[in-house]
Amino acid sequence: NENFVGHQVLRISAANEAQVQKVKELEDLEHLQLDFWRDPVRPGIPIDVRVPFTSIQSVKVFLESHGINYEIMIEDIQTLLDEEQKQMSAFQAR
Amino acid sequence: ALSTKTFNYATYHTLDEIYEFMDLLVTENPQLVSKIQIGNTFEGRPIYVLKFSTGGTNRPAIWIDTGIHSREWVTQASGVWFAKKITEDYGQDAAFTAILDNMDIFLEIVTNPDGFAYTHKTNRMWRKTRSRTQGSLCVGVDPNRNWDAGFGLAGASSNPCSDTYHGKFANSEVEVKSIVDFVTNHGNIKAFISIHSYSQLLLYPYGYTSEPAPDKEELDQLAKSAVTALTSLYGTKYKYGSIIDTIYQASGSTVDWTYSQGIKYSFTFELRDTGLRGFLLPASQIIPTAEETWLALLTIMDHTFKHPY
Repeated sequence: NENFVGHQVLRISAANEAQVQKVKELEDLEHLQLDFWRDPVRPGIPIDVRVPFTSIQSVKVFLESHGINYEIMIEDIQTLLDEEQKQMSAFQAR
Repeated sequence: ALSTKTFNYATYHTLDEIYEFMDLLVTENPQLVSKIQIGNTFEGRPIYVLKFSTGGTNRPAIWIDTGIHSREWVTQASGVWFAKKITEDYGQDAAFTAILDNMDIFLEIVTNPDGFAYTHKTNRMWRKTRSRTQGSLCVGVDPNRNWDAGFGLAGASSNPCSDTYHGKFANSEVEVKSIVDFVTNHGNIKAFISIHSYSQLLLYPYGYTSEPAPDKEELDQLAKSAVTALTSLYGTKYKYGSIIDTIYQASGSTVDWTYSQGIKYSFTFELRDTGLRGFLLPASQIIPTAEETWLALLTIMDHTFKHPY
């Protein structure tokens, strides 16, 4: 199973169209391997993006340097996946 | 599970467990439920649709599918719950019984079996099919960009490594082509509802163009009624509107194609995540999600039944 230790999901709040476009620029940087759970659409609609551990620092620096607000929606994906697996195994065991 | 009564609807299940559930449901309700295989996936897995029918031949029908994007686990889990709900409510709930006495329901619970198996086995975040693209190391096509409606226009990617890769040509994905052939051969489907997650939206055509759909007024009114019914249960807030107005331009999408085939009541749901879990919605929210969504589905099915066309 693919490992998502350290992957975070950021919820980005783009305040205006320019910031939406800035986030879209991130989308095109394939080396960051970003996984947009909710795409950049328009100001006011949350943008959710899964960021691999190796890209987190650069993504956060990018957002902060452009004054784009974000919060950490999921601290560590793997923790939730482990929880999900545990719940399923508990049921199957029962 | 020994029966659909002891089946646990409040946990996520593997592909095999869902396929076993389908067989149990058919065995327990032979007069009402049958299982149709509409094709095989790229990796050779059977693609099953449950048919709920009380008789007649080629009756007007309602199509519901879940799980076209494999990581959206709450949708397949809701599809399992819908299947059981249909067998429980027929003969009990007057409004629903009237619908099923006159229309058939087709329910495809796992619309992307290869992708779903892959989320259990290898990558829980997988969204696309598992087909191979010649000349690329990347795998899979977004099955919700592969339909022959605005195919390849803006709102999908031509990059095989993208999560919204539209594929080499429309219906290139056998998981899509199987539905296209089924719907075309059936010829009497009156409502088509494709269920995704997340972000609480009820969407209708178009996604590939900002042109309003000819039936926009009626679709908007019906979406409003359906969302009102959904929200009445647990207060889950939904937005509704056309795909392009409500979220973004998306070309080659399922409901744009079904609408272009004359299926007026074509809708896409984006089910809850009311919290901050995204695709990793806790299993404890499966049943509440299914229950509230069912109220919206009933609204759409009832309207379809009462407004034959």
